Amino acid sequence: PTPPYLKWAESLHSLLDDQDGIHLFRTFLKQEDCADLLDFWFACSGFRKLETSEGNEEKKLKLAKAIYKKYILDSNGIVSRQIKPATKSFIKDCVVRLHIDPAMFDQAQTEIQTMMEENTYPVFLKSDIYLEYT
Amino acid sequence: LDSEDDLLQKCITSAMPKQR
Repeated sequence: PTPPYLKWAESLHSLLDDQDGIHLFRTFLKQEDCADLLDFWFACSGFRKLETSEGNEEKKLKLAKAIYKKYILDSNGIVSRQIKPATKSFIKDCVVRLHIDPAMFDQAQTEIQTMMEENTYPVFLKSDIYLEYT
Repeated sequence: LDSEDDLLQKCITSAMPKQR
């Protein structure tokens, strides 16, 4: 069978589908001071997965606010700088109007994913940290 | 009640793949 670390080189999704891959990629991003990109990406997936059960609405609102505050509000943050202004105002609008939707972070997540696919992921595959691991 | 950071951390962890 193909060793996991070779699969990681196939696509960003193969990398993010593996615990060890995530761990190594995050260590690399941390060195580059941009681990927030990965944390945000997972936070968006986790947010979408939250089930709509009773009592969850309050939790969702709290979580949406927390994601907004941590990654988007500070315009100097690594995540905020990579998200289009229109996308940021859409999310802000959702939070301000308490209009919480499971898909409210989807566009922002896509933008961060594209950035990782074009930038940090290929650099990771050429990094010492990955090469030493393999 | 969970603090915002705890909530965020749990959310991030919940989206990660489970142990092989």
